[in-house]
Formats: sequence, C-alpha cells, structure tokens
Amino acid sequence: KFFNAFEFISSMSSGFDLSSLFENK
Amino acid sequence: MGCVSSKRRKQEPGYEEPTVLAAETPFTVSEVEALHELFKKLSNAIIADGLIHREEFQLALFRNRNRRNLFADRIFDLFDVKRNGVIEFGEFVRSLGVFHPNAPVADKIAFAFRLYDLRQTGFIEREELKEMVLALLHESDLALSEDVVETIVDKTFGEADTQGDGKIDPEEWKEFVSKHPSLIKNMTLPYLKDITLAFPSFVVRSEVDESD
Repeated sequence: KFFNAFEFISSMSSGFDLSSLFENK
Repeated sequence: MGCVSSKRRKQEPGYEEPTVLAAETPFTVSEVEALHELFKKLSNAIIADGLIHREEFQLALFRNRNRRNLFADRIFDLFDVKRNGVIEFGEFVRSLGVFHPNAPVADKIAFAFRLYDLRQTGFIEREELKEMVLALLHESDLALSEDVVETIVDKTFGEADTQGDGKIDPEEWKEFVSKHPSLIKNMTLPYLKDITLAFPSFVVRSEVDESD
C-alpha cells in the first residue's frame, strides 16, 4: 500500500484533532 | 434580562452578533449562541479576558497548557486571523465553520493546505512535509530511520507534485485530496452538528429574539 505522508500526519497527530475542544467542557 | 446580558456581551473584546456570524457560516443563530458558551469556557480557562490565548487552546486540546504541538500551533495561527496572538469569538466561529459537516469541501481543502503550508509561501514544500513527518514521529514516539522518512516524503511528493517543481501548489493539492479524500477527514467535526445539545444551558437562556 502506498504510504502517504499526509495521511500519516492527519490521522495520527493529536494536534489535528479538534474534537477535544468539545469534550469534557 | 436579555438587554443587560446583551450589553455585557458587547463589551467582550471581539464579540460579534450571532446573527451576523450565522449569516456568514454554516451555523444557525442558536448554534452560534451555543458556541459562545463553549468559547466563554475556553477563553476564561487561564486568563479571564474573553480571548483564547495559545495556552488556553493547548489546555483545551491536551489538558496541558504547556504541551506544544506543531499542528495545534498551526491551527491556532490559522484561527488567529488578525495575528494578534489571541482568538476572538468571531474568529473562533468563522474558523470552526470550516469544520462544520455542511461547510463546502473546497473550504476544507483550502484550510488543510494552509495548515500544511508551514512557512506560508503559498506552496507546500518538500522540507515542510519532512518537518511535519518528523514532528509527528516525535509526538508519537514512533521510530523511523532517516532513509524511511525520506522515502515516505519522496513517494508522497512523487504523486502530489504533478508538475515536478519540488512544491505542491493549491491546484495540485486539490487534485491530490480528490484521490485521497481521507486527507480532509479531520476537517469535519461531527460535534458541530450537535453543538446545541452539547451546551443545553444555552437553550433556556437564549436571548437573541428578545434583545432584537
């Protein structure tokens, strides 16, 4: 499978996941 | 009650009327009001000034005000449209609008491009991509050799940089995303569809109609 650097970054970076802004508030 | 509260809100720095923000974003007026509840919590977490500082943004994302992260920093910088070091309410709502499930895909693609364009040159350069891969490896404690990183970056660039000029422009990026739609998966936050449910306190305190 082609190893896509952008997919790697977007799927794994916690800083990219804004859902935590809405959790436990 | 609505009048007093409305005056208080208008004194908040960067406060903008929900009706205006709703007209410019995929949010309804009620959803903008609910986002204001969230914004108040985030913007008063460390410094009670009604503005989201970088440390407050980090605290909300990681529960740690000191945890720096390249991608969180980039998102903060993009939200901070005025580039004055803080996120105001209007900036918060307009930026989150891009993450709404109903926001245009073109907006999501453009936002992601700007996110990856670390040095804001109008292109995603090979060195920037490598820097981001290395930052992610550091963040995740994964270990990959320099050769493997170079190969990953080369392969990705080989496909995305169709003109072969060593940088990815917005058109090439758009084409690349169309082949790999999962690249903008993080650009959609399902929470935003249920924001009024997440902040039900707003529902009984809504004052848009009465203050108008």
